[in-house]
Amino acid sequence: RLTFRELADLADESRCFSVNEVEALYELYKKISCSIIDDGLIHKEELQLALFRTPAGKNLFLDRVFDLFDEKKNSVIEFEEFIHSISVFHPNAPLEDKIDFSFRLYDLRQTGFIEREEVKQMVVATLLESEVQLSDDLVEAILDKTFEDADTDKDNRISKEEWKAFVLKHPSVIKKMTLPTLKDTTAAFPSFVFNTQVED
Amino acid sequence: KPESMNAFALISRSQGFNLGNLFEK
Repeated sequence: RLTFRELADLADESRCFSVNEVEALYELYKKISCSIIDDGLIHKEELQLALFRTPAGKNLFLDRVFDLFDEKKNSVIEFEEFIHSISVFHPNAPLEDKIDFSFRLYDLRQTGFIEREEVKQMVVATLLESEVQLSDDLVEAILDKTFEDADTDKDNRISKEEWKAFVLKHPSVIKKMTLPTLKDTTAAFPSFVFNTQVED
Repeated sequence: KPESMNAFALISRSQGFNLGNLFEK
């Protein structure tokens, strides 16, 4: 159980959440972190279970999301790390943070660029996941079109500046970086009301 | 649709990137 000071510090740091909302997110965190291994920390299998409803299988995006949430790189997501990352998904979080997070997510090999090979890998993974079959020619055509648009200096990789310009031109590509639910977290997790340390 | 030729619009549909699922009851 977190102290009021810890909750208040996390709320303060997040710049998006109130203390009550951090408490509500703690309820969600506890639920996920006890789903497989009851140690109060989120392991990759638990994040996978929460996202896919199954702990089995391998998913490229899950690996990247987990890696970004796991700031200390100790193979678990602590509550503080959970709040740090999830706050980027708040509707009021700065657009700059969302652009930065999505860039790091797609920069699979963490080279500071989103390379064409990485984009292909993610397209293929998404098609596999949704059981859609496209010919290799069509995938290459999609990549050609995307890079024509995003890779303005034509070096076959997308820099952070190019990514920013691309996102501003096509805001829908980071639509998933905003979770409207986070604006009303306390309503989504009413159970926290019974545990709250904050009086009205 | 023009979006269908946008690799990132396609990628953003992946379930692994759909954190909204965390909030599903």
